[in-house]
Amino acid sequence: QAGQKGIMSFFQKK
Amino acid sequence: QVVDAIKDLVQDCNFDCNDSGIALQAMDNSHVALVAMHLKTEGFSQYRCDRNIALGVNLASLQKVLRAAQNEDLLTLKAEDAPDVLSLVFENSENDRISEYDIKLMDIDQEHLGIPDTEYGATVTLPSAEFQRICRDLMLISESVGIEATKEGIKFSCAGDIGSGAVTLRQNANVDKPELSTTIELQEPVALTFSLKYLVNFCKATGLSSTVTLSLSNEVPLLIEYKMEHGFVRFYLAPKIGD
Repeated sequence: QAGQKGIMSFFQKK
Repeated sequence: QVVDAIKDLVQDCNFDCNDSGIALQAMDNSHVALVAMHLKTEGFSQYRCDRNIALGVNLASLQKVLRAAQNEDLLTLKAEDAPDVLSLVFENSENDRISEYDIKLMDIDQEHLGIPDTEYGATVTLPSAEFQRICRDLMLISESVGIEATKEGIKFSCAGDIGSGAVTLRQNANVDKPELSTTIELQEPVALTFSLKYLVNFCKATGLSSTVTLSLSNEVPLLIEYKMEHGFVRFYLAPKIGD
């Protein structure tokens, strides 16, 4: 989706 | 109710059982949203967990089995060490019915994401049914909603092919029915855009709590929390960015 950020650009893998 | 609330967002997930209760963290398929759930031990009439264990469950399968339970049945969940199945027992104390089901477990290699502690710019608590109504109404007009928190209140606005719409909630204290109050804690003004499809999906948790709390900061995921007496369901949704 255009303009939709992914959650992993905010929360990093543990 | 918890399974109902999340089953359309995530299909397979681990129920992480440990001393503190049963927890779950999973992203949706498109990796736009994250759900985190915790059912604390205090919420169970009996809880025993000898060893930390992850129960890999297909939520659609679990839902099928849970449908076999009556509303007032006592539910017991059991799993052995290194289990192949999760056992569910439904008991009706009135007529001594005992129903026993097993669902097959699966190995789910689920990565856990670290959620940073965030000081949110705005924290808004409102009746969960009201939030659901707003999301459903606006989704008929547009696929995105702008959420703006200012000292005037919180404004949900959208624009689509047929026109536009906006709903503004002002802070309002209902002394007789606190669950109908709207409270807004504002550190700084916040304006973000989100996909309504996800918000409407999160609203399937409405039955878990009479209120919902939205926590917002510019350029970070929205946190939507449904608090239960002994636990919570939290949804995180990544924002949309401008053209």
